[in-house]
Amino acid sequence: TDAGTPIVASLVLDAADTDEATRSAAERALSAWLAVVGGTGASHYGVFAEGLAGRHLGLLAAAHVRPGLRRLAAASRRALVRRTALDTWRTSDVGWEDYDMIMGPAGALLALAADPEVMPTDLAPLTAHLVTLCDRPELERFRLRQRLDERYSPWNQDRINVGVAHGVPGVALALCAALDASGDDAGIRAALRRVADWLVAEAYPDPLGFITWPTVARENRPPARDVAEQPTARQAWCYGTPGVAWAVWEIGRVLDDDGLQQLGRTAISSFLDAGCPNGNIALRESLAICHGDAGLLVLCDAFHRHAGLAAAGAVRDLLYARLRARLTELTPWSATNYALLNGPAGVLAALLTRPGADRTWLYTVGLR
Amino acid sequence: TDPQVVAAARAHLMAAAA
Repeated sequence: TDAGTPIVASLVLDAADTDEATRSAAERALSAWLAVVGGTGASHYGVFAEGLAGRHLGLLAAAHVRPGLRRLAAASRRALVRRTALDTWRTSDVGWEDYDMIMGPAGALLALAADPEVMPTDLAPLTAHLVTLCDRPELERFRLRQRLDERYSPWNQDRINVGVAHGVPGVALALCAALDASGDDAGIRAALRRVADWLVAEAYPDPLGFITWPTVARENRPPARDVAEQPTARQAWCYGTPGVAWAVWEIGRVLDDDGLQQLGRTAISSFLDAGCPNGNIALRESLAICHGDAGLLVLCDAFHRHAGLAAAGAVRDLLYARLRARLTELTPWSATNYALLNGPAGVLAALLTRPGADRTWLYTVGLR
Repeated sequence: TDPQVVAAARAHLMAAAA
């Protein structure tokens, strides 16, 4: 029940040249999604699966093409604003649900910042919480102390995550979006400055010749050991370059810091020059946004569109052709998976977001 | 819009609607 189905449906319904059979399929998929969302409770704040942020972004996409849904989107907005104003999250001994984009407040902040009907004051409880989490120079409050399920990423236990999905860069992207939506805010700027200094210190040169970031903070350990502890030396939307490079470039933009923007550009350019090596990933994962080509495509598109990086535009076009050649792999996958981040919906959303397409859905993954 | 991408999207949406 994440935003994958309404986002794909809204992208095809929004295109003027979509045929009737596809429109009909999109309308039916949208109705099915609304029925499921209406019948199940949300389990967390984030953009992933049954999260409130993902549902709100899905409703925004749906209301964009079906104006009759605007009242439902308004109700979702009010509920999310009211809930974030009343709720509290841990500021020490944290778990993912206390801050991240996938399950926590950063996801909710991205969803509200993407909504043009939201008032700047509505963002305040979420921004205040995330700014508090950034108040130590070493960002110590982000150290994962809640017990993690040993099946998933146990190497994060008692460490500070440096990924977009679960880490400090994802929080920074949410704060950048909040700053864009609400105008100037000294507290957000100070928080982003501390995050930026920390991310500059965490950057390192990969042996393959590009600038990147570790999956968890190195803390005086050499990065090679850090990589060896983990399942893959992943470079994707979720970890390393390109994802963290985008967060660094965005922080540089909102802080008007040329040096930071240059670090983001150097990282992505060096990664593209190295041929985009992204570790050993399974075949289906290599398609998706989180770990695969669809994520790299939307990031290259963002670097081309917003940072004016011509090389990123060229790689985006190559990735489009590569994903298009693998479309037949999507159909059997679509029988069981409707997820945006790890599924075929994200691949389709990336391919459907050609020039002129509505780009609001990109907030779901910290882009624009 | 790319017809092959739209066809894949249609197949996905039909599965999501089923």
